[in-house]
Amino acid sequence: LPDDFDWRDHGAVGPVKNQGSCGSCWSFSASGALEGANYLATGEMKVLSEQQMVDCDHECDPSEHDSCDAGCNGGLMTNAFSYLLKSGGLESEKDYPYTGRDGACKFDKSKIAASVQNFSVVSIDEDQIAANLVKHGPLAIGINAAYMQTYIGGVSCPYICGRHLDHGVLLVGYGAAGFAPIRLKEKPYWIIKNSWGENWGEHGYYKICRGSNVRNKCGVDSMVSTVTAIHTS
Amino acid sequence: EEEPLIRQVVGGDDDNELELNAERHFASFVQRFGKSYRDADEHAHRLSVFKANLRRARRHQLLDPSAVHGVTKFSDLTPAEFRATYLGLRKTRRSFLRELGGSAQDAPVLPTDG
Repeated sequence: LPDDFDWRDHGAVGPVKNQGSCGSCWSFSASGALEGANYLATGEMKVLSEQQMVDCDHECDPSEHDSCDAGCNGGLMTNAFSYLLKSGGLESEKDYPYTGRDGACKFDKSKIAASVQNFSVVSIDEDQIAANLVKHGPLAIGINAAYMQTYIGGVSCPYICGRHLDHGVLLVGYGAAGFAPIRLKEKPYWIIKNSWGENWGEHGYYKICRGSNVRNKCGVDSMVSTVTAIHTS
Repeated sequence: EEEPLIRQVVGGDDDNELELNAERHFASFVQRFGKSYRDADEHAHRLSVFKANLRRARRHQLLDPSAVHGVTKFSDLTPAEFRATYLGLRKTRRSFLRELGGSAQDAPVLPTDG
């Protein structure tokens, strides 16, 4: 495994987006993972639609039938991948633009820009997470966002942080050590793409510590899924 | 040197400093993020939420010294409003683990040495 790795350096990460005041983080996490997988499969970065999932994906959790994707009221990335397998794929942002509100489904199968081949769940093992990241591209992850409302920059590594997950984001890379602005303390970290616009965090990104002595900080290792896209010429 | 794990997280006299400067910080926050409020009551309410979030950012800074915490575009929202509006993950890890045998399958173990 390389000491540092960042898919932004290899073109597999689309632009930072903004979910607005809508609980659709799950669709941004899922679309970001498919954008990366589709780039690896086709060599082309296509910016994909979240609104199609907000409007059309009401897929339910196979082990919890009362928990279904519900647009601005929340969802789950693996439910979204299941939906995309069944729907045939995802339209581009251009063809199905984001409104930030729940709407009627306007999915047009003839406009599919990317399709899911399969998806899988990565165990709570930071080496396995790093290996899947390097091999399959950016990963859809859950996290506890308690410290993110006030986060401005640096490597977040709270002494105390809950592990119940309430936000879906995209893991795009990792660093061996990052100097924290306030204290010159080196901490290996994950690089996370958020969906709150570029005027939040570090140009829309968040860094959280990783490593054996701070494993699964804020639950970051505990809901990780990877998706592969169908190869189209 | 290692951080002392037990830290004083409730401010002392810098509460007064924070109180004094909160209105100034709030004015620059409103301008910087283009905020507008319905009426004077709403403005006053958002100022009080903002003050509470300044204290919260200070606590976060003490509990998370390797990051920088402070005023963000969400500083006029209570934690509950923030969670309800800008997050959106419906599940906890517990139900996620149960799914491992469902439609989502385990990723094969990948080699990580060499």
